[in-house]
Amino acid sequence: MLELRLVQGGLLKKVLESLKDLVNDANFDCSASGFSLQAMDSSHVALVALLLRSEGFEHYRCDRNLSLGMNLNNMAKMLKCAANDDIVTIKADDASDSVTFMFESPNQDKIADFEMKLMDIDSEHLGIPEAEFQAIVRMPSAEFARICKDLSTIGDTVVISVTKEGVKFSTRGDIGTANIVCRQNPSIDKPEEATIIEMEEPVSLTFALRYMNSFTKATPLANQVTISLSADLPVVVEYRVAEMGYIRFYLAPKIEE
Amino acid sequence: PPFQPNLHRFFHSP
Repeated sequence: MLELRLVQGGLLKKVLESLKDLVNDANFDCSASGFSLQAMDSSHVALVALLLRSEGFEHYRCDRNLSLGMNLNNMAKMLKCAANDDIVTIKADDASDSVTFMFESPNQDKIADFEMKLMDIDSEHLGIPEAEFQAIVRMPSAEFARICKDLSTIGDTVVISVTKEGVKFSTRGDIGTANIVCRQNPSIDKPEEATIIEMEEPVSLTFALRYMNSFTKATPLANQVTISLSADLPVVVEYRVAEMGYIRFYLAPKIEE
Repeated sequence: PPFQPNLHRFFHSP
């Protein structure tokens, strides 16, 4: 028996909106510690890891570990029927082939339940080693989204370079080139507008903008995004999900061969 | 042009 009640149901709506274009079908893994997901895009170039810790739910009951295979587009369709301030409860029986989403309005005057069929999904779980990153950039998520969107009108790839001077996003295309440099800015008064760069060593990596733009669908979840870079390793683009967890996107860099 | 490897080059199934 699984029963997860999330007062901030809007968070789950935003999580699904940020996943559904990258991944079609995925297994949500439920355990005593939380509700999580790891899935790759169809080309296995990008991976998303989601964790919503059990403490973040108002009520969290998970009698035994359960894997719920869901079509993320269909799940997003159902969650779109919840209002942003609705309380969302996810329910499933151990042997059931369906999951129920219950939406309650904050003053309890409207209660809806939507039942969705589950799927059997063969998913491959990859081991992601703990890495020491050469550079970690924390910046406003809206600024990062704007940069990815702007650069993708000019080129297909972005070179992200971190030096003492700041973080530089560069692209080139048929019509020309573009470089955007963001300098460190601690923004003491408004921490959500800060750009903080922790650099062990300068690093420069090339990524497909198509995926970066897809990751920025998570922008409504968090004011800040963290971009962790190391030479010859996938970049990690992380958005915090309130106080309860995170959504992390991994993207393999392009390499010269 | 640079080559796009997939994630299996970096991460492995446990």
